[in-house]
Amino acid sequence: KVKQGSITSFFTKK
Amino acid sequence: MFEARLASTLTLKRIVDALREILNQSTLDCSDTGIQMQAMDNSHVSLVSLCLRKEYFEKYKCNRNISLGLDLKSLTKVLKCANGDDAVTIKAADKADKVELSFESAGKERTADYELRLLNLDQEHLAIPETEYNCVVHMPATEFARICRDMATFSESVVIACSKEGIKFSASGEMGAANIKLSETTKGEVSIQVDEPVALSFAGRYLSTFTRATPLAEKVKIGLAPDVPLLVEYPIEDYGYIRYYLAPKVDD
Repeated sequence: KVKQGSITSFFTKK
Repeated sequence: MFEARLASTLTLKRIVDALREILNQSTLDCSDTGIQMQAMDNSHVSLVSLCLRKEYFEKYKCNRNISLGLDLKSLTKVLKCANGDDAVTIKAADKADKVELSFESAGKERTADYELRLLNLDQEHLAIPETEYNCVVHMPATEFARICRDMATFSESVVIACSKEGIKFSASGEMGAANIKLSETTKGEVSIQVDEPVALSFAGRYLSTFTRATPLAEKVKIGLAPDVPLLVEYPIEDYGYIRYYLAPKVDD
């Protein structure tokens, strides 16, 4: 099954 | 004190059009080097980053850093009051709770001033890592918009596969399947640099949203690397850009 990734799992908080 | 003047309101209208489908509200961070903005969509699937260097403006003054929280719907309403060829000046005092937009007609015979209330937005900033994209493709922005529109007819998911042979967009659904492949052209309309082939799956409706920026640029740059967000970049003349990042779909 394919699910949508989240941008926050790639780019982290400054 | 912040003051920035653009010779034409049209580009500002286009920039706001490119943002407002993804974002309702956003904070412009103004400094002496120019204006930056970064925000995620509500679902945290995509991120948009805007950069306008001060050289982009006819006049630019920013004595101290200032953040302008704007409601993009309201800003759009104000911009509708202006003609595309009006000059626009954006002004805000230090610690102001409003921003002023002044429009001056091309013949200078009509001026109109509007005030917009500023919002106090609590926006988190994400660090966007420097990424070496395995595949970098430049193509006409209108071509990319057309492909995204055509893919949307077939499926919500779009697979983008890039290799030395070209870049291929695929979508398949109940109705059937679509495959569009672009090869590098000798005239340079389409350029494809590939270190390693990459294939990733993305949500088509986000791609379509990004193409709202099409009127801003002749060409769009697409960056792909395994397991990282897709980059879709529209340059704004030589003085800035809108970059969209889209998280790929992943195997659960």
